Amino acid sequence: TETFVGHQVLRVTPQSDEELQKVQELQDLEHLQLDFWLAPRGLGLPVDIRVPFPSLQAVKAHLEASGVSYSIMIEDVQALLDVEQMEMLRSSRRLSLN
Amino acid sequence: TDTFNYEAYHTIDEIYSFMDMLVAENPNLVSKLEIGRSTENRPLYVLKFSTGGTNRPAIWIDTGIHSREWVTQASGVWFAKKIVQDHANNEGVASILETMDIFLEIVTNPDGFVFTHTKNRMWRKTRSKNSGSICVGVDPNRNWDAGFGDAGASGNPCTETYHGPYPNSEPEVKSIVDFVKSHGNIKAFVSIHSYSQLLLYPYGYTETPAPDEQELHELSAKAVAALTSLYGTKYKYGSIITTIYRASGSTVDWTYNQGIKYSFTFELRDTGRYGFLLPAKQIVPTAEETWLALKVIMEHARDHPY
Repeated sequence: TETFVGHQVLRVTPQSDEELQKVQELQDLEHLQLDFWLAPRGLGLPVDIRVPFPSLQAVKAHLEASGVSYSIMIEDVQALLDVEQMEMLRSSRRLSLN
Repeated sequence: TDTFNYEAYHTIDEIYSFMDMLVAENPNLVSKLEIGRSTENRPLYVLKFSTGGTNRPAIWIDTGIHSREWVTQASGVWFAKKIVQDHANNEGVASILETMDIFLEIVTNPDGFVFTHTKNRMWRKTRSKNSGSICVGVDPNRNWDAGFGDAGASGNPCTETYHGPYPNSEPEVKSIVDFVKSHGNIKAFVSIHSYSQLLLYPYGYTETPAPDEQELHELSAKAVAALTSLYGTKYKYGSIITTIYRASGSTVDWTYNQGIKYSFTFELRDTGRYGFLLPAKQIVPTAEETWLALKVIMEHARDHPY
């Protein structure tokens, strides 16, 4: 099973054509293995990118160097998945008891 | 199905068991059709809700074509139970069922769904092999014969929006295509995705407005107002290409071109907190609010025969 330890989901909201272009450039950088949860759509519209841990520094540097601000939407994807898994287990146990 | 936990995510086996239970409990209303098999030979089940009659006008709803969008399959389960409850209590969609059938495909991409449970929670595509590539899967929402392969889809099998080698190459798509064509009387088609809180209508592959754009826009406004009335969840609406981006080969563009006027696609919650990892406690509120919008669309289809 693939784990997502240290993966973050970054939210970028491009405010200018230059910022939009910088975010779009990320889509072409295949080696970073980025997963665009929300792809670039236009100015003022959020772009959500799941960034594997090894690519975090490069992505943040790319954005910061271009003056593109971002927020961290999910700090650690695996932590959320662990919670989700735990809840499913709890639920199926309850189902068996029923 | 009264004791089923609708506030939790479930595996495909649990969902398929739920469907069997629902059919067993309501033999005069619900039946289960197998419309085909997936790439990995899993059955593609559709629940049919019908109070009788042959080849009545029908409404199609599908959830989970993108496998990682778990809130959609979970909402599909809730919708199924809700239809049965409304019928039993003679409220809500009961009046729709007097004249129309409802088809609901809860796990539209079963191979992908199983893969999200067993190997990779973030899997979105089908699980078909691509000759000449080590990358697996096709985006089933770019695999329809509507602007297939144009801008707004990728020809690279390693991308999330890979359109596949040819239209309907994915059995998950082909099965629906065959079903819709052979049925011939589907009047509304709603394909449900997550996330970003949108209600969209054709087109995605062209900037040319759909001939029925004005009616679809007005209907979207009504549906979104109903949705928002419950918990205040804010939705945007419009055509796919003007509201999000160019997307070729998408489901509802094809259904619209087949003459299904009321073709819509939803993007359910959330915006900016959890994405595809929406906590299970939000399943029921999401399904409840979506249901209000669905009801508006279904009632409109019933009241505006064409």
